[in-house]
Amino acid sequence: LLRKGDITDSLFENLEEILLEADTGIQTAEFLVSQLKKDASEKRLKDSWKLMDCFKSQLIKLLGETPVPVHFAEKGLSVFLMVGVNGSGKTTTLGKLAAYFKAHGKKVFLGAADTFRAAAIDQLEVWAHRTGVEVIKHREGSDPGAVAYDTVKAAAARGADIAMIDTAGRLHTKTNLMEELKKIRKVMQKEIPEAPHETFLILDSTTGQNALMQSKIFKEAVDVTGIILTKLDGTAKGGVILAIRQELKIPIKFIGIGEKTDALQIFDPARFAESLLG
Amino acid sequence: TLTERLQAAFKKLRGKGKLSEADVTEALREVRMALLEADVSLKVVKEFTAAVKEKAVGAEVLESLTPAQSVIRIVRDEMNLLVGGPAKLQKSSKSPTIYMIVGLQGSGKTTTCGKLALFLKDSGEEPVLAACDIYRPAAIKQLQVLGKELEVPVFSLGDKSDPVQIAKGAVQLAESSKKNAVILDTAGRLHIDAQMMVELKQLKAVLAPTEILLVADAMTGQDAVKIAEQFHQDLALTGIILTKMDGDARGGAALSIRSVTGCPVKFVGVGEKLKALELFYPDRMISRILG
Ligand SMILES: Nc1nc2c(ncn2[C@@H]2O[C@H](COP(=O)(O)OP(=O)(O)OP(=O)(O)O)[C@@H](O)[C@H]2O)c(=O)[nH]1
Ligand SMILES: Nc1nc2c(ncn2[C@@H]2O[C@H](COP(=O)(O)OP(=O)(O)OP(=O)(O)O)[C@@H](O)[C@H]2O)c(=O)[nH]1
Ligand SMILES: [Mg+2]
Ligand SMILES: [Mg+2]
Repeated sequence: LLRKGDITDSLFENLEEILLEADTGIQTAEFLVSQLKKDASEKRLKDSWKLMDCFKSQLIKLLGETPVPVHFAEKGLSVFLMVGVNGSGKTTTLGKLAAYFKAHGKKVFLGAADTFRAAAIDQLEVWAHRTGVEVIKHREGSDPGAVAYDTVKAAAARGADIAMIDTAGRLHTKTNLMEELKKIRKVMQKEIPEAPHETFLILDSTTGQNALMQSKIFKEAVDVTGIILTKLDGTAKGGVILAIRQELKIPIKFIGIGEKTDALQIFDPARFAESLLG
Repeated sequence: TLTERLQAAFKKLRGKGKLSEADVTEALREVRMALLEADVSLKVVKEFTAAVKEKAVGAEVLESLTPAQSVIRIVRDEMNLLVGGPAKLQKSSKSPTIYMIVGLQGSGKTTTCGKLALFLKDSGEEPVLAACDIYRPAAIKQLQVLGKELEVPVFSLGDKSDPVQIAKGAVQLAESSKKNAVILDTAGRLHIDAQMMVELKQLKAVLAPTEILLVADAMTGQDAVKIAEQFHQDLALTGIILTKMDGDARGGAALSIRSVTGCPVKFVGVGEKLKALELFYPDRMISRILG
């Protein structure tokens, strides 16, 4: 649609609409389109095909051209923490990551630190069983920090390569729950000062502009090091990630594309940009 | 807020008698922006601003209002029309009343089933919960934990049985134990997963639920229109429940969903506890969306 014929005003309008419908947000969409207009006149682009190519490479630059690999510990146990709002896909993604790292020859331990939600521990146990990894758990209602601490301790003692901690979903607006998350982090650092080596923010791609606020608050609270964008197998495009990249620079490391164990992919900015532009 | 933005945009139009087309076009740019920032879907924003334009151009600016306030009043009126009034949960004349709960993955269905069970109990009804999610790990257990907390029976046939059989079993349990309501918790699914949508159509065909409620996350973005359209087309929804309204998402999805389905928002979820279910208040929602 956008790649035929000459560059016209209506092309820029169509592009802005495509971006808006992809959840890019009005501020970012207007900014990107005005940048493109400037580029087009500076480079004297005449056909829309070249223009869209130019735009696509702008998007790829913004999304992060070079994939940022998972940050492991220099030596010894690597600790990864999963955080995010309710229902975004944390527990499921943890299961997928367990399978992923195990397939790469890593010994993985899981920590069932969602001690609050009904059957959260049971849910993680099914994933642990499915993927053949150990899970450390306490009773429902126990202190999540204690579970995180015990998981790190047990994983280190038993020579694991990776310990991954599942946490309860929480809205970023709940200050006490954000404090709890900070505490979980601090408690693990007693055992391993550099932990967590990755704090993954799990974002649901059907989320609108609120994802930007979620990212801001979670980053401030627990220094998010990577984003995992889930449910991209739906029709939502996750365009809000552009604003998140612009303002917060957090790398997107993986995407979730389904409910099965293997429905996890390393983030590919080119594919994402293609899909965004429909 | 939108009011402030309109006041700023209209600074130069003091004391005019009618709203000109130019004034209105200027105002609608602000309205469009505000609605998009609030996650209202683009198609709905376009329809809404067109409706406002029609009412606003040539409209008299009342003595007591500024031009900005006049536009705001028209916007609010148009929103009130769109959002509609509060709507009650329906009850069937033939017991048990069957409530079918559907929606995307992670939207809050299972938790909402628990909340609805409590709501019904508090209203003097006697609900049974049906564990029709046979896919998600520990989904049945999750519902059983909630049922135990509420002292509401949960009917399950495990995760190797067909959801239709489970639902029928729950109805039989309700009938034999003199309960008058059955709440069907279904698995989260994508609206584009044809096979999974067929499962819901079968459930509806066999169980004939009185209410089919779409549970949607208040933070849903532009996709709300596609989701709601498909679910409505496939099932003829009777109502909407908007969850996680205790967050700071503006909730424009409510407008989008209401607009494309014509269904009323019956409840809002305002927390993780089972008590955290409220009736829907249209003006609160409108204020939230307009900022
Ligand atoms: N289609 C699809 N569904 C997903 C994806 N990731 C997770 N889900 C589903 O989303 C729902 C919620 O997933 P969970 O893993 O329980 O989410 P969570 O963030 O741990 O939820 P809480 O712990 O309650 O906050 C489940 O039904 C998952 O199967 C994905 O990439 N695609
Ligand atoms: N803050 C808040 N959290 C909620 C609300 N409703 C549900 N949740 C949380 O959202 C998460 C997902 O809830 P579930 O009930 O498991 O969602 P679901 O739709 O059944 O998920 P699937 O069955 O996997 O599709 C859980 O952490 C719930 O506690 C709400 O109104 N407010
Ligand atoms: Mg979880
Ligand atoms: Mg559920």
